[in-house]
This record gives sequence, C-alpha cells and structure tokens, in this order.
Amino acid sequence: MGKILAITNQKGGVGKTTTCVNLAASLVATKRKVLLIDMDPQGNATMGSGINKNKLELSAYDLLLEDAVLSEVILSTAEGGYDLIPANADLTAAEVELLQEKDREFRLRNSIQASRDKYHFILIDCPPSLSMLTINALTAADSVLIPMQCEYYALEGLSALLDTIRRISDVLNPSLHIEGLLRTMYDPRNSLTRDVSAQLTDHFGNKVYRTLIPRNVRLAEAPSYGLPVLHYDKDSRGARAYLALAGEVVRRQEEK
Amino acid sequence: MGKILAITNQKGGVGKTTTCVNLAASLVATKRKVLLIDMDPQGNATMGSGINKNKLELSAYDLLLEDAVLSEVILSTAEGGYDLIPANADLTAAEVELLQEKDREFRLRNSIQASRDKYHFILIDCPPSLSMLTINALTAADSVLIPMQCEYYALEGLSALLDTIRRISDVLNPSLHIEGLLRTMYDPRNSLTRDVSAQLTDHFGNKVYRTLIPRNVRLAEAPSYGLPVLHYDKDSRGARAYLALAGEVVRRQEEK
Ligand SMILES: Nc1ncnc2c1ncn2[C@@H]1O[C@H](COP(=O)(O)OP(=O)(O)OP(=O)(O)O)[C@@H](O)[C@H]1O
Ligand SMILES: Nc1ncnc2c1ncn2[C@@H]1O[C@H](COP(=O)(O)OP(=O)(O)OP(=O)(O)O)[C@@H](O)[C@H]1O
Ligand SMILES: [Mg+2]
Ligand SMILES: [Mg+2]
Repeated sequence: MGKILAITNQKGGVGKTTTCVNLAASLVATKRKVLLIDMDPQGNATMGSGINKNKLELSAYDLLLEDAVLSEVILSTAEGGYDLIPANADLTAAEVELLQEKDREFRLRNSIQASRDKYHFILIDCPPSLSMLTINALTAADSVLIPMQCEYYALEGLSALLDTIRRISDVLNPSLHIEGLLRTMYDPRNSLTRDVSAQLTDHFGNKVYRTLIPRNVRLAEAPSYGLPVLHYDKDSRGARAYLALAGEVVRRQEEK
Repeated sequence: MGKILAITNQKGGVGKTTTCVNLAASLVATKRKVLLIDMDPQGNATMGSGINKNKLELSAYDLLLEDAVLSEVILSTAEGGYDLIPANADLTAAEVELLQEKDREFRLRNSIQASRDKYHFILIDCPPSLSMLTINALTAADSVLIPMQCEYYALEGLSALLDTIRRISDVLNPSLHIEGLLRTMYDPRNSLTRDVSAQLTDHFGNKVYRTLIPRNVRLAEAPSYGLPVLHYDKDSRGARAYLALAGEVVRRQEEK
C-alpha cells in the first residue's frame, strides 16, 4: 500500500522542492518505486527532475480539472528513476477554477487512489501558500513532511501550518498527521540555527527527523542540470544527507 | 508625489520581506517618510517590524474588503520610524473574497491613492505567488523591485514574473515598469551565484542594482527582535548594504 506524503510549508524557500526531488531519487536508490507529484505552478520539481515544463502535453492541471487519467499524465525521469506528474503555470488557473467544482478539495485524492498500490511512496511538492492546491495535497496525503529552515520567520509560520493541518484532518482527511519535521540548510556554526532547532526538538520531540540537511552548494547546483544531487555529485554532503533521510523515512514506515 | 514600489517575486524565500523592512528603515534614516504595506498573509513584515500580527484591530484585509480608511489601519513602528499597514492570516480569505468584487484588482490602488502624497516612498511586501494579492500590489504600484537570490530556481522563475508584469501593464496599470533587480544573499565565493549574477547583468543591464545584499546572519536574527537590522546591529554588513540600497533607490528617483 503506497504511502502518500505531502511535502509542505507555506513559508517560501525552505527546501520543499529540493527535498521532494532528492528524497524521491534516494528512495529509488533503496529499491522503492516512487511517484513525485508537482503541485506548484512554478514547476520547480518538474525542471529539477530534468523535464521541460514548457513542453508538456498533459500536466497536473489536466489531472485536477480535465479528468485526465493518472497513467496518461505520468512521465518517467531518466536519471532519478521515479515517475513524475509534471506541472507548469497552467496550475495557477486551477486555483480559481477549482473553487467552482463541488468536490474541489478531493480532486487530487480521487485521481491517485486507483494507482497508489503501484508505488511504495508518493511525494507531493506544494507551493508556498495554504491555498486550494495545498489543500488538495493535504486531503490526498496520509501524512505531512514539513521542511523547516531554522530561522525566525519559518518558526513563526509553523502555527498557521499546524492549524491548517488540524482543520483538514477534522473535516476532509481524518487520518492526516505529521510524519516529521526536517531541518534544512542547517548550519551548526550559527547560533540562530541552533536556537530554533532546540525549540523544534523541545516542542516536537521525535517527530523531528534525526537527519539534518546541511547547507551544501551542490544541492543548489544540481537542479540547473535537471538532476537530483545523487546523480550530480553522489559523494557530496547533500547527497549523503538525503540518502540518510530516505533510510530514516523507510525505517519509520516499517516500524508502523 | 510618493513613489509606490511593489517588492515581489513568486519564488519563495528570496528576501522580499527582509528587503521591505530594511529598505523602509534605511529610507527613514535618509529623512524620507515611508509607508510599508504588508500584503502577505504570513504577516512577516508585520512581525519583523515589531507589531504583533495576532493582536490587530484592523489590517490590510479591512482595507481591501471592509472599506476601512487608510488612516484608521495605519500603525507607526517605534524603532523603524516608518508607518505600517499590518497583515495576518485574515488576508488568506481575501484571495477568495476579492474574486466576487467587480473592481477586485483595484482595491489596494483605490485605498492608497488619497494618501500617497504624505509619503516619499510606499513599499508593498508581496506573498510568494502570482495571485490576487500580488495583482493588487502590481496594479497599485508605479514600479517593481524584484529581490533575486542568484540560484537556478529563482532565475528560472523570472520569465513568469516578467510575463505577469507585462500583462498587468497592458491591461490594468500602463505605467508599471521594473524599477530594479536586487541580488540578495549574495555569496561571491560561490560560482553558481557568480554565474547567475552574470546572466542577470547581461540580460537586464543597469536595471540590476549595483548594491549587492550579502548573506549576513544579522539579517536573519533581527526579525526575532522585531527590529530592522539598522536598529539591531547598525555596523553589520547587512545594515550597511541596505543603507547603500536606500541611497541608490533615492538617487535613481531623483535622476528621473
Ligand atoms: N540544503 C541546501 N543547501 C544549499 N542550498 C539549498 C539547500 N536546499 C535548498 N537549497 C536552495 O535554496 C533555494 C530554495 O530551495 P527550494 O526551492 O527547494 O525551496 P522551496 O521551499 O521549494 O521554495 P518555494 O517556496 O519557492 O517552493 C533553491 O535555490 C535551492 O536550490
Ligand atoms: N541577506 C540575507 N542574509 C541572511 N539571511 C537572510 C538574508 N535575507 C533574508 N534572509 C533570511 O532568509 C529567509 C528568507 O528571507 P525572507 O523571508 O525575507 O524572504 P521572502 O522572499 O520574503 O520569503 P517568502 O517567499 O516566504 O515571503 C528569512 O529567514 C530571512 O531572515
Ligand atoms: Mg518549491
Ligand atoms: Mg516574505
């Protein structure tokens, strides 16, 4: 039974897309079958996976609003080895058009239900907002992985995200829960980073992944080649960290 | 006649809020009167200015949807010395509610027109999306300041932003143009940063501000004290960079 993880945080630039692309590739390296769904109109997870978002026949938009079948929209990614539902700016229109639909929060959930058993993990990359696209991802997901930069604005925004998750689980998706919080761009020399990290572990305990993703320029370089970092520089600290995260995600899944 | 600048980039985490708060405080230091408008439901510019977003009587939401008068909503910021239109999560509802209004793109523009001459500069902090709140900011603004992290995803997203600016100037706001692109979190030791920076200056010429904002931890620490960096650590590289930016913005304005 495939596990569906929404990778979300409305704070911008905290490493959502970087986590999606690199966790997907690392899970494939542990012999799991993975589907990555790009729900961000920026289409960063699409470009970061080596797919040109400007040359798509079908995309996440068609899944949500044109009743396209999942298998028609899926692309395989040559290097990463995972399947991808690509996205581009067409998704911006979906925010508004979904509001007219009666089952608007369930569109993504309904379109992936039939195929979830083909994968071990389905990861959903979310835009930096708590809008209808993110609500669709949270309604479709089993649980939520929250990338967290250890800085003030990201910490400050956490309560709004937790409120949204609680509201979705009350009304739309009762089994939704927090899978874990992932500390990204972690710089141990920086006292602000250490302070915020301590607040996270105090408050969330073992919901905070032990794996820390360090700030590592190879993670920022890899997307310009359309590659996960594992296939760009496999010995980099970034590649090793996401492999360690994949190990931790798999272990937690099997302990359940 | 006050100059209205929208500070926007739909890419998340590129330094929009940090630029708004610190440019506002630096312009005040050059004896200009400044209004900062927070149009992001995250309310980061509000918190970063020392105002508790959870204890607001009136906010940007009331300006857009409840016909509140600007002078009723304005708060003064003790340290920064600029006026603020605060925001909080209520603005999330505005995205949807504005769609029912007939003059939906002009709500912000109409509510600030009468007061623009009280200020030298009006800065508008935008959320990381090209939604109705950002469209309101672009329709109200004279020009756009684009904070740019010199990395792949930020560069890749620039064309979508330029398209949106062009569409707004064609239909809603004919005088809208790009004021400048600001390189933020700039690390000269990093070849990716230098590559992307070179592409920006090749493509945009002197639209790229000469001022570079370096990566400086004091900029990330200051918001947790509700202070612009100028009032947190005035000798830091971050404080000096934003003062230099204020100088460049004022000079460009006076040369027109
Ligand atoms: N650990 C890291 N080390 C260095 N750079 C990183 C790291 N993680 C992400 N980055 C870079 O930081 C920027 C922000 O990351 P990313 O785009 O993945 O965040 P995001 O949360 O998906 O942003 P958005 O809110 O726009 O969707 C990108 O340029 C990315 O390449
Ligand atoms: N020059 C800098 N040096 C170091 N840290 C910075 C710098 N500029 C911004 N930051 C930090 O980086 C993070 C992102 O910046 P900021 O929140 O201003 O970006 P934003 O574009 O407003 O994000 P969002 O898309 O969520 O609105 C914040 O934690 C901020 O404190
Ligand atoms: Mg992203
Ligand atoms: Mg911001």
